[in-house]
Amino acid sequence: ASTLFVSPARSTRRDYYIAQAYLDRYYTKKGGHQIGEIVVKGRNTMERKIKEMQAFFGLQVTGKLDYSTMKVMKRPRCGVPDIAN
Amino acid sequence: YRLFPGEPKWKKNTLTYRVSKYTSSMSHAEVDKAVDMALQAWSNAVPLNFVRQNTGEADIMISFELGDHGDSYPFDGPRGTLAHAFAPGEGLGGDTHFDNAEKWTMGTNGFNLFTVAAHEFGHALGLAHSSDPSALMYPTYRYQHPYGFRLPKDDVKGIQALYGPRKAVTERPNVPHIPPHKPSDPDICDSTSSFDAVTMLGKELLFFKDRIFWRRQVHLAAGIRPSTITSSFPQLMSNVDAAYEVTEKGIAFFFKGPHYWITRGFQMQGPPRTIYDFGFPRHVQQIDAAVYLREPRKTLFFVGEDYYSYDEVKRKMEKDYPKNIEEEFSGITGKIDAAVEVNGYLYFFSGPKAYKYDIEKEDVVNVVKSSSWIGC
Repeated sequence: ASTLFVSPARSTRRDYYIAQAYLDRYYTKKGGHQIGEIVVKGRNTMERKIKEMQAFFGLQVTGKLDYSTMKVMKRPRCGVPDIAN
Repeated sequence: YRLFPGEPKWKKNTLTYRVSKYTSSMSHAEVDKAVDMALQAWSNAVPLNFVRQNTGEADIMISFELGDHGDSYPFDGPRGTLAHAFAPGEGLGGDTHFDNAEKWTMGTNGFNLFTVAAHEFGHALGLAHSSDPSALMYPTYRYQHPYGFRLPKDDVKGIQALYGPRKAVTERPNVPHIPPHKPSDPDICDSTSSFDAVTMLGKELLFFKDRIFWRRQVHLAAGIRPSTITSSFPQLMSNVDAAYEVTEKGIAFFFKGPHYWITRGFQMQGPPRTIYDFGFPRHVQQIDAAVYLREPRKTLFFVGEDYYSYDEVKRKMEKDYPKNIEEEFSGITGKIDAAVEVNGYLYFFSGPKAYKYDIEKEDVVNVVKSSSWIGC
């Protein structure tokens, strides 16, 4: 997890869980994986989803949980996933 | 803008909606108002009509829920996720849920219900999230002032990609421009189109057009002012097809598509009903005009080139109808948009003309501009 943070010292474990829940809720296809989708477990998956979210919100695509990425994740929002299910 | 995979959309243009569970942080009336205005934000841009229901299963079921509420998308308490909605479809399709753990408001001291509802109804009509930060369909909350709200361009493009533009207001796909108080405004008076519906209501005459209606005393053409239909008839919202009042009973009937509402004065008397209650054949989907005749206590309904006669005493359609309008009402040309009886004369509104019809003589005795009735 710490490799996902730009400055691990400043980021709390709580942010990691916020990010994990956010990406699971808004950037994960529900209802099992679509046929033919190769599932990559672990860190690559999270990094890939972070990049997807950063691209959607027009943030710098780093794959890291930097300050501006965490700021967007903490904003109140709609519960419909950004990658359409 | 983005559409959902497969681009699900509603196949009909009249959708029913119902608020099945309210929140404790706003009054029912405030919730209803916010919901109506949020739906109207979309119906301004596309040819969709929304009819409120107070019971049973509606296309769009709206409710305030807590935590896990049975649709495999549990809410998460204050902030975070505010609401969600399902893409068009049967059953859960179109349904819209708000997190009741939030503080909902008509203003800014909490989450503005109009703002979130307008966004969610975008999903319920078939829009996914937009990555345009100025779009209503952007995923994160950004307060929108309900009054004077204008649907952003990105959302207009998205929703019209699904349903096409609403003809009458294509040029202005936003909240309607309320004409200035003096009805002599050229935009109103020069309009070549007629009224959608005209009726007596108590001692007043009401003229309906798009989202606006004008009220006037029968014998006084002064002080005529436009109001929005939603301000007095929230359920009707806009584009009333026909209306009439049964004077003796003090009740009025308002028609939109295959539905009608009953009012006592300005008070709605219950949910919409279907026009087949009157005995119309199923191929009739909409009424063009309706007028109650006090003498025989019958109501004439105008549908295309035909008209029907309904006996208000026996509460049933008369036999040997429909009949052809031009054969019966000589001198009236074109489709009848609206009709009303005033002081024993029948007035037919057809496009920019209003025909004064003498029932005794069975003939037209005068023709004026339709808009002259609202002071033009």
